Amino acid sequence: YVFTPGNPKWKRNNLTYRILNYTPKMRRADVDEAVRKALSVWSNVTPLTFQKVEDKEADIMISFAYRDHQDNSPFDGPNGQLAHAFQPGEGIGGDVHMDEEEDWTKGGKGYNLFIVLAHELGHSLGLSHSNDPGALMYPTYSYTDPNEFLLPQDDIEGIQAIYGQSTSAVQPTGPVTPEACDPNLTFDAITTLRGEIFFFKGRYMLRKHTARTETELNFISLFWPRLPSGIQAAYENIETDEITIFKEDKYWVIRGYDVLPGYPKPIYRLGFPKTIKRVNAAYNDETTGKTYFFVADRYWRYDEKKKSMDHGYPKKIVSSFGKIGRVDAAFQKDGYVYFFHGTTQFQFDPRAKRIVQQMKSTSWFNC
Amino acid sequence: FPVAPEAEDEEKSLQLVESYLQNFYDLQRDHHPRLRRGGENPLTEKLKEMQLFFGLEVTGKPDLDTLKAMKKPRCGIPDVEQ
Repeated sequence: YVFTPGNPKWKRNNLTYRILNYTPKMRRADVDEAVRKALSVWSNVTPLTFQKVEDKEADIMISFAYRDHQDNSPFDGPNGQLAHAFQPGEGIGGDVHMDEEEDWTKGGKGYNLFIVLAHELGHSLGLSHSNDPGALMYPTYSYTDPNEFLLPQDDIEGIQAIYGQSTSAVQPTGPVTPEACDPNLTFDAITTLRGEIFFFKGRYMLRKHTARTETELNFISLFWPRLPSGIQAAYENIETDEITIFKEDKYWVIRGYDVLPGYPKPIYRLGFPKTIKRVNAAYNDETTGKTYFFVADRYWRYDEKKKSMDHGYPKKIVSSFGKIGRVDAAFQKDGYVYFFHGTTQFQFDPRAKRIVQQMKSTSWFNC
Repeated sequence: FPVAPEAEDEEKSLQLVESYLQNFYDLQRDHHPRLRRGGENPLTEKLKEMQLFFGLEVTGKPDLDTLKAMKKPRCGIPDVEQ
């Protein structure tokens, strides 16, 4: 996190805000809700409070503006610069200006008003741009479902360094951006996808092409805005060029950027008993066309052609794959299956039916 | 003759790079030609600063990843002190 040069801050904790005008692209009530929620992002983690006022000057004046709006920082029309805000201070200090020519929405289409407002309010309170790609104060727009939004740890530490901690008994903490070479890095799910490998963690995915040294970090929502964060299992069916994503008792089938119509579906359509509430890991064996699902200490085998579970399952993981414990994530590459358990990774040879190597979970990232 | 598409793209990219660095990385708008006194081209210097901020490979050149980052919708506040 970065403070605004000169460390400007509000001298009071009880601040006021006013919405000067409304964008015609959203219902007024949705704009009010987006503003209220964006302010609570910061009041939830500090002693700050925000009171809405009408018809008088407020500390933070929020407005939608076009191109040149007399503050020496003209907007540039659709896309590009979405909004800006001023550091704490009298007059224009703390004010937030939204570019009226953007497609403001309350969902994943266009630009989510709540997300952009929450970022700009960080400036209104004295924060500058952070170079943590997962931080709310990172300069470029990225969508997160507002219902799933958690203020990242980098932003919490930044704003608390200015205004102090929250007054609530339990101090809030936020998600930390995964780093590829963090020795403690574990994964929620892993899948291959058209020759690359996607490692899922929280709302992020680390994308690795074996021919490139660097690892790309993105939000899952960048490719698939309709997917939730925190997915639990994933596998690629190379024959159909689809990946299947699991979270709790639902699954999605994706081709390229598109979630196929009719999804999510309940996992019971695949033949799981109702007692199963989630899938921990999955991989598809390209040679046999069978998909292996791992749940707690057991696994199922699914026939992709017959579209049904094979008989005689579930079986104990240890009976077929050895002492690999519970499986967090799995994928198959070049004939070997890679099982991830915490920070440990096992390379399993399905032909020899034994583990041939044990590595660290981060071995794919050229650390 | 119509300008070859590649040259046109290059011109556009250069304009994008310059305006991005002027808006967000305090690249001075050069209105008066000045005698260069050696040292690095200010644009290259600012480009490196931007690449470092975004965790891109610091090449000092407007490569594809850098242009991709510059085209992303973003906040209008500069990334460095003006």
